[in-house]
Parts: sequence; C-alpha cells; structure tokens
Amino acid sequence: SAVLGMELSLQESLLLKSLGLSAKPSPKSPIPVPSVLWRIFQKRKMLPAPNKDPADACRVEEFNVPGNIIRVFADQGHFIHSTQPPRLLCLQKRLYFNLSVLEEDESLTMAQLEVKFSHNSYHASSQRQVFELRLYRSSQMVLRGVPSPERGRKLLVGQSFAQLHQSLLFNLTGVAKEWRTHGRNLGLILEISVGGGDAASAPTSEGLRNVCANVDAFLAASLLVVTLNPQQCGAARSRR
Amino acid sequence: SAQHPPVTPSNLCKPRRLYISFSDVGWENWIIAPQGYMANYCLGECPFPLTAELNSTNHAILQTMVHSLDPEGTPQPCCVPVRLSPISILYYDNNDNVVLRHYEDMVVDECGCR
Repeated sequence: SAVLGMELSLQESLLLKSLGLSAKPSPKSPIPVPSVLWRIFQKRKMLPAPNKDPADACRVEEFNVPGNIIRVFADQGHFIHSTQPPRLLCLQKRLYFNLSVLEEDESLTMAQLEVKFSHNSYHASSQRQVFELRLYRSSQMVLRGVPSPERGRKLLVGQSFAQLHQSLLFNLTGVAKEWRTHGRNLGLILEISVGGGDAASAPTSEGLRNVCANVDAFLAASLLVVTLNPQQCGAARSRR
Repeated sequence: SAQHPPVTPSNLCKPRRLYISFSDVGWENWIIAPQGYMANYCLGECPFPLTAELNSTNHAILQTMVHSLDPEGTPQPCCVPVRLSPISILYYDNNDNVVLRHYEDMVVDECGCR
C-alpha cells in the first residue's frame, strides 16, 4: 500500500503540474467566488464544447480578449492612517495584488480593477453626496523597500462618483503588464474624498466624519486578470 | 477469426461512460466547480475488417490485416480517444485566488482504432 500511495502521489503531482499548479492547493481563508466568474462558468457549462468554434476555445467572450485563465486577486494592501489627514479626505488605502503566481508562459491580455461598496452604504438623504476617487501609482521606493504613498506617485485615475454606485471598474491592463515586465509591483494608492463643492462649502471635521461614514462601508478591491497560455490552447498547438 | 470469440456490436471500440468525482480523488477542498464531470473512456475491440464506424487510420487497417495473418506477432490496433473536448474548472490556487481555467482534452467524445 505504501508503493501504491507513492504512485498515486506521483500521478497526482504530474496532473497538478499539467493543470498549472505547483502543489495541491489548501485554501486557508477562501474568498467568496466572484459573481463574474460564476456567470462565465455557468455560461460555458450551458454551451456544449463540441458546438463551439475551436478558434473561440481560448478566448474570453465576455471581455472580448484572448485568454484561457481568469484569476481574481484579492487586495492585500492596508489602510493608510495618516496622522494629519488632508482636508476632505475620507479614505486612503494601499492596493496590492500579488501577480507573481502568473507563469512565464502566460501573456496578460486584460486586468480590471473593481472597487466595491457595500449595499448598506447608501443612506437615503435629500442631498446627493458626490465623492472623488483618485488612484495613484507608486513609482518610488523609500527606505526598507516600503513604497511611499506620498512621494513619487503618478495619478492614474481621477473620477467623481455618487454613493449610489456599488461598484467601480478601472482598466489596469497597461499597468499590470508593466508590473510584470519590470518585475516590480509597488501597488497603488486609492484615495476617496468628499467632492463636488468648493472650499467655502467644505464641511467641518464633524461634518466630514458624517459624510465619510457613507464610504466607510468601503468593502473590497479586487483585480481580475485574464491570461493566455498558448501551450494549453488547441488552436495555438495546431498552428505550431 | 476462428481462434477469437465473435465480436458483437457491444464489444466494438466506443466511448463508455465514466463519471469522475473530484471528491473521490480528494480534491473537493480546492475545486469549487464542477464537483465532477462525465469524462468517459474508450474500450472495445478493433477487429478485422475495420469499418468506417471505427474511426480507423490507414495504418490501423493494415495492422489488422497483418494481425489476422500473424496474431502472435502483431497486436490489434488500440481503441483510443480520437476526439476530446474541454471543460472549465473553477478553483482556488496555491495563493487562495479564485481561478477559472479552460482545460483542453478532458472529455472523450469519440473513440477510434489507431
């Protein structure tokens, strides 16, 4: 039985390797399955593979990009607690996604950041509050390899939104490609502040706290990444 | 042919049903969906003469002819998958990310004598 066990283990590791895994995963704190992945999975299950054009086998129709692997990375960054927060700033957070799991053979074809807010964050009020979201890219290292949120950052996105929005999407394909190309991923800085007014109408500290309570329900950020591994696609194999 | 039992249609090379359950191989903790799937397998005889239904190659036809002349020295062709289809699997990877991956060659659709 010991020999059989070793054989089984060898077979398992061979198959896991062909499936793109270094070892049998054992999720410790599994995140909920993102709804977009469920939707794509269910759609593929409904459409029998033999009826599908082989040319589409390694294409993600939902995003209209080539790819056979879709990953959703959970954000591993922390909230930044500044001792002197800038006026009107509700939230400052580092976003970090560990893309090192992508294999060398994989080419990245799409990366989309999703910032989600809790459904409970909307309080019906007569005045519709507008917030401003800014997404920075850290581009400079400071001591001990910790990226600075303040220095050397480049504005990627600046966008106003109302609290009615539950989810915001940003195309980060170019950024993610550069993270991989240069092998240096310092993450992003996300800032959300109260917007839509001039300095004269800026709220007091107490008012700011009340207004910001609406975005305190900031729930999660995740990065959806589509990659193509041509070694595992029939169309690519037959072309070779 | 007198040395072999007669080949009935049910003994001919064709796909047989095989359901693979991921819990049976101890993968239920990290594979989210599907919990299993109909993978199938090929089994059956590739007798002389090979017919068109058996998805044979020219080589396999010649091999059965030689086999019929020299059963000891030359085996019959093998009954193997000739068309497979992909499935998608939703799972947690080694870093607890959720992954949806398209895997080719996972389901046996057709068998043939090769």
